[in-house]
Order: sequence, then C-alpha cells, then structure tokens
Amino acid sequence: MNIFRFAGDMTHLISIIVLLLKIYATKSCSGISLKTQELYALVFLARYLDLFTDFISVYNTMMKVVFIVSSLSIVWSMRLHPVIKRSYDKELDTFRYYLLVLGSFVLALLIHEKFTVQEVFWAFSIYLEAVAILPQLFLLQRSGNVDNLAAQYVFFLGAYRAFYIFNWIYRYFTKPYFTRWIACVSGLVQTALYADFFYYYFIRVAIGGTVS
Amino acid sequence: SSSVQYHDEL
Repeated sequence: MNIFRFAGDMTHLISIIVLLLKIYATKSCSGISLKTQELYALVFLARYLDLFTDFISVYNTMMKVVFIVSSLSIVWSMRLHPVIKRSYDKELDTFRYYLLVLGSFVLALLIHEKFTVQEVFWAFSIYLEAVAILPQLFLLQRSGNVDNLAAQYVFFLGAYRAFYIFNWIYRYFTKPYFTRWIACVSGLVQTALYADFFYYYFIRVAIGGTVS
Repeated sequence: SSSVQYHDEL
C-alpha cells in the first residue's frame, strides 16, 4: 500500500459519501445519473468476485464490502425509495449504457490477463469503470448548470483515478515485476474522460458562478 | 510477486 493508492481509495470513498449526503440530505437525486450508479454497482460486483476466496487484508475486504453495499444502496434509493425516486431525471438520463456493458465485456473477452472467469470479469470491471461515468457526464451536460454537490461528486471520482495513476507509476518504479497494463491504460482513459469536466469545474471554482 | 497475479488493488 502506498500513499497514492490510499489517497485514491479515500477520495473514492469521499465521492460516495458526498453522493449519499446529497441524496439523503436533500432527499433528492436530481442531476444524478441512475445509469452511472448501476454501472458502478456492476463494476464492483464483477471486480470483487474474489471477495470470499482471496483474503488480502482487513482493509481490502472492508473497502470491497463498503463499495458494494454503498453502490447497491444508491441504486436502491434512486429506484425504490418513495421520496427520492420521484426526483430522478428519468427523461434526461437516456444514455444507451447497455452498449458500454457490451463493449467492455467483448473487450474483456479479447484482452485479459488470464482466460479464467475471475480474470475476464476483473478486466470487464476495469474497462467498464473507465466508461461508467459517461451517462453522468452526459446528464450533467444536458441538465445545464450542475448543482455543486453533483459536480463535487464527479470531481472526487476523477481525483480518485488520477491518484491511482500515480500509484501505478510508483509501483512500476519500486516493484520490477509490476505489470498492470490493463488497469493502467484503462485508468488513463478514465481520467482523460474527466479532463473536460475538470476544466469547466476549475473555471467555475476559479471565477465563481455555475458551470453550464 | 507470486506467479498468480491476484489483484491487491481495489
């Protein structure tokens, strides 16, 4: 464990806490893409198949459980919570995300570390995570100015993967056998997708006003 | 690292 990865995991956790706060403090999920949340739940379920078979550390297992439970509870809130589900922008959240799932799965069948169920699903989860934010970015763009908590959620989510890139650089130079090309390349693509969002976010923060 | 490339990252 290095500081970059720990910082990445913490910013990832913060992004989920910010989202849960927004949803439960305002009893509203306006501006949040349910599709992105469902993709994240799928990412965690596909990636943590080894939850019960590989014990790496208490921290690792605890965080996996937290990510799975929190992502499923966000999907539950947006779909079934009597008050919250009414504020879901159903008519704006129209990204055809099944294409993202299909594309990631096909890519995982082609490019993976080993052709086993666990490894193919791991690669699938890595590719899917890279593009899972697209419905959310699409929704932010369509809903005009973003309310700042939704923007902060996306900001922390982007920061988490950026920290991971530093983690991979650090591990590459400190552990000669470290080859994590699938996660590295996919993580770079994922962070690049946030680039334009970061640009508008910093402009808004720098000059005040709202991002539109 | 061991031959089996287990995933220690989240």
